[in-house]
Amino acid sequence: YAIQGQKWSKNLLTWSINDWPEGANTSMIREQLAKAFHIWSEVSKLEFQEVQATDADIGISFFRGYHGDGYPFDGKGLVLAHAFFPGDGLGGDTHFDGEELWIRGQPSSDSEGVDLFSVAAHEFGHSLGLAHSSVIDSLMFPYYQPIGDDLRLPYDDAVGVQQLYGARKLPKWEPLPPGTIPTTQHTTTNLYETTTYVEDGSHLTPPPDDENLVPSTRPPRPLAPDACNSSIDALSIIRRELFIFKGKYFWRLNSKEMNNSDSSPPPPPLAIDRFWYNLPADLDRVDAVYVRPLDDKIVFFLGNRFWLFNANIPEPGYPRPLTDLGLPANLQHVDAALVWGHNGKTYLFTGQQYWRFDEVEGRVELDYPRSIIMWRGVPAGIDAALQWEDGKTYFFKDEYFWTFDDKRMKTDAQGPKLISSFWFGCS
Amino acid sequence: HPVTPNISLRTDVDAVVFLSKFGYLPQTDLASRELRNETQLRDAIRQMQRFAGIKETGELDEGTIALMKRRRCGMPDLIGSSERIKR
Repeated sequence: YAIQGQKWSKNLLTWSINDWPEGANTSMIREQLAKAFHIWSEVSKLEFQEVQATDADIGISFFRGYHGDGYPFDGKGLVLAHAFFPGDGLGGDTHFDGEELWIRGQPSSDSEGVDLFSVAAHEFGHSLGLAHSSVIDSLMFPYYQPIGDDLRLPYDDAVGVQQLYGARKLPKWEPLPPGTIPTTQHTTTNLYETTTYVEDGSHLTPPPDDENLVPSTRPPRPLAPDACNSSIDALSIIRRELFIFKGKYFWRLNSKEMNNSDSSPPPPPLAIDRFWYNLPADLDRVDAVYVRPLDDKIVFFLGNRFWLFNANIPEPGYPRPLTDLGLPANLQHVDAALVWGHNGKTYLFTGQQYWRFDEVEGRVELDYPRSIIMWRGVPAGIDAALQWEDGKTYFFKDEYFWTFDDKRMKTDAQGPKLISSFWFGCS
Repeated sequence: HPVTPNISLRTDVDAVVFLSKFGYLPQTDLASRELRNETQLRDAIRQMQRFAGIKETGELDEGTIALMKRRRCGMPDLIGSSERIKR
């Protein structure tokens, strides 16, 4: 899934239909739209309420051709609808092409029409802050795919909306139906059991010692790192979100949530290969990552190679060897990469050395490497480095981080602090 | 210098419009299509094919054109380009 960056700051959202299509079957339309909202509220903490007001959070309209938002419709076929990401004004609004024949369910072989529920369910994902997903079976896949009347949100979409708004609590252990013999593989009808992983992270608790309770279907227990008891491998701010990498996993943190002292515990990490495709299948860690200041593309360092991504789409022609960057052939890995706001230059660190990288030339500068001693107080062999949005530079090693004073060129006198408390909010 | 791409874009689908509209080519270049070079177009097509899960040929082959004709959502596919729509 892909999060666009904006989200609603409340969990109860109102919706209204502002412009109807010609000859509308109003009850069918209202029913299908309500059903489309329901599949999102079923797995998240969101709730939706239909109102008769033009200032609802999500305004729904059926328009033809040019309709004043700069995104004209094209008549029957191709583009069916669009929606705006969360925000004021047009934010959250959903527009359907009024020239399509909107129907309930799938058309029969000798009829035509577009299933309103299928399209609305997808568009409401945008209204909630999700962008298109390249997972073909997901609801947020951009191409129209008819879905069953009883659709439940696919896993990819469920994790996406839960990342934004949290998961609705679901019973993980359910009483046996009367007369059923207890087994360890009792299957419940709760298709969203997988979503409990998102809420509870890797800490799925063992079943209670009660023979009347049996485990429901659940995914394999992931061996995910614990944010409150862990070092990190790499981190970077990518499109306004902080991505922290550890082992095969990464955390994706919203800076506003991080700065909120009342924020809940850190969300569980996600598997790197579920989002960043094309990295090695046997990847066990990312060495370093940074966002190129010239074009916002993302560079990953793994061993003696590097990969380039545009958003989460891998660029062709990668991986390439570190030597393409002018780094020595015997260099086996990069510890950390930092775009330093003090001068806008990119720095690559390994062991006791660092290089300054010229983004325009695509190579490290001539009189490097230099000794890390230049960065007074920063230990050799750092794990990661970052210029945070507070303007300060941070270096990470083991379970600690150092704040660096860019003007005095030395680390903060207070010494290293615990990563878990500042970056993950652990107590 | 302007470069006329060798890649055939003369199909019944306007591939450049499609790629621009859905975030694979910068929209600002719509008025100067001839300035695109072949590599840029092939990369955009390949990226679009990868996103849709079809064979990455970098060509406007039958499967790609069929995909471009499929009914779909009007929002762009890439995160960066999707940010443009809100403005």
